[in-house]
Amino acid sequence: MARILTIANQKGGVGKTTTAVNIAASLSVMEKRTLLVDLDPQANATSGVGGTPGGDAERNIYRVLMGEIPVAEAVRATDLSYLFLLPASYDLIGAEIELVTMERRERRLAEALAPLAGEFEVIVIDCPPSLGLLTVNALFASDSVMIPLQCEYYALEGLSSLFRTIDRIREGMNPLLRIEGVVLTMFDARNNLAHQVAEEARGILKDQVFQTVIPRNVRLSESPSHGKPALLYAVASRGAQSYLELAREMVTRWNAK
Amino acid sequence: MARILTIANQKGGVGKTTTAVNIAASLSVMEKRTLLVDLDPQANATSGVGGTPGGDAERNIYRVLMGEIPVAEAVRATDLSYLFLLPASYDLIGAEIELVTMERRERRLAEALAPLAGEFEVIVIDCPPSLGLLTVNALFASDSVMIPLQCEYYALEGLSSLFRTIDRIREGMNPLLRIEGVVLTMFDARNNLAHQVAEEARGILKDQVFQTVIPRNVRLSESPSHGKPALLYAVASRGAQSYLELAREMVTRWNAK
Ligand SMILES: Nc1ncnc2c1ncn2[C@@H]1O[C@H](COP(=O)(O)OP(=O)(O)OP(=O)(O)O)[C@@H](O)[C@H]1O
Ligand SMILES: Nc1ncnc2c1ncn2[C@@H]1O[C@H](COP(=O)(O)OP(=O)(O)OP(=O)(O)O)[C@@H](O)[C@H]1O
Ligand SMILES: [Mg+2]
Ligand SMILES: [Mg+2]
Repeated sequence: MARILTIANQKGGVGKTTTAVNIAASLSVMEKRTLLVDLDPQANATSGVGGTPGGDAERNIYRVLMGEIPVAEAVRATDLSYLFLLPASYDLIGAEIELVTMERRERRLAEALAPLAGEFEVIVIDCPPSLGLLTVNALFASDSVMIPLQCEYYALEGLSSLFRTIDRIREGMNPLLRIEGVVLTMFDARNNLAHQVAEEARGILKDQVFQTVIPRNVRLSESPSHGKPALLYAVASRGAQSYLELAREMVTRWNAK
Repeated sequence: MARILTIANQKGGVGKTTTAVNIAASLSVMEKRTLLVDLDPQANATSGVGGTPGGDAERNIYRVLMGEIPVAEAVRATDLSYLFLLPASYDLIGAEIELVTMERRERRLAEALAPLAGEFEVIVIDCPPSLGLLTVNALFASDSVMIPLQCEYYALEGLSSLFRTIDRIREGMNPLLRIEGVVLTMFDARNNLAHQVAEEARGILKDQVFQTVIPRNVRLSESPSHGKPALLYAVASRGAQSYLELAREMVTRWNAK
């Protein structure tokens, strides 16, 4: 049975897509069959692994959510042999409004992914920067949620509404939803604010914060322009190495349980 | 009659709030009576000028949009004598879903702000990172839209869907909506990617890109933790100065017409 991991935070630009793409790539080089699901209308995770937004011949997550095609038809291979992609399309923008009036509106992703449970070891879902119906669908479908936290003031402010939403999902729809952990991103050691935010986050969240910290590293922001995860674009970079380390830390926790 | 300016981009973390807060503050020290409207459930612009998310006694933009209180009751003073705030609250998260089934759902902000048109010279609206009903309300109510563009690859990718949405609003609802301009943000001169993105943006968008470029400057990310715009926290910083320059460039264009 696949573990389903959502990468979520309604604060924008905190590193959700960069984390989803590079965690999925790191898990795949540990030879775990991994599916990256792009649930963001911006389709950044799709282009981050070299996919075409919209998918080939319109085979994408939007059409799966709308029940027009079975999920298996939308799954694509990537440059990494154990990594597969379920691409997003721009018309996902309309999905939030369309879902409002649909039956089982928050379960549609869980039901759509169910046929794939036996085919993958891990499913990683990238979310848009909001707590709307797309993110709710992802949290409903997931075993756990990983929260990227940019080491900035506004990002810390947003944590409480995210935890409130996670609690709401746990009470109502998905009682087993766990917090996989909070990962500090874009950490710039020269910057006082980054140290302050990191200390405050560890103070409040204790061991829910991963030991691995993702540094600000220009290779991480360059790699999407080449359509590659960092470990294919600049494997020796601190950025690529920190995500390999994060994946190892997460898997070690899984094996320990 | 107030000029209404929306700061929008569905890409997250590109500097929408930082631009809204610091442009509004810069306009206010030019002694233009300015209202900052926070339409983002994260309420970052509210805390960026020292306000309390939710407003005093629940007087905020959510209750104004729902028709529960008149807009004048929600307007607050700030530390700057010509700057006023219309605060956001966390329950704006639910507004997108609630608005879907309401009458005149995309015009509610325009109608709510109408009574204030004579009281302010400029109204600046900060938006959440999405193209949902809150951002559509802002674009419907506005004379023009300013687009912060982070000098990164993913941010450039997102421009085309934003322009498509602006065109849609222009055709359907607000034919007079102009593009105020695209402002390059978090520009790090040591970083090749930033130069590449800036060149590409100027190549495609030509003089729609402001001459003023906002540099990456730590004072801009520190000032929100003090509840102050940069010109009150560190007026001599390159960050604060670049926003004063941007406001001057924009006002010069207004006076030239
Ligand atoms: N550790 C890092 N070092 C340097 N740049 C980074 C790092 N992580 C992410 N970036 C860059 O910062 C920007 C924001 O990251 P990203 O797009 O992954 O965030 P996001 O949370 O997915 O954004 P959105 O809210 O729009 O979905 C991107 O341009 C990305 O390339
Ligand atoms: N020029 C700059 N230099 C350094 N830091 C900046 C700059 N502009 C913004 N920041 C910081 O980068 C982060 C993202 O900026 P901001 O929150 O303004 O973006 P946003 O587009 O409003 O994000 P969201 O999509 O979540 O609304 C914030 O922590 C902010 O303090
Ligand atoms: Mg993203
Ligand atoms: Mg913002």
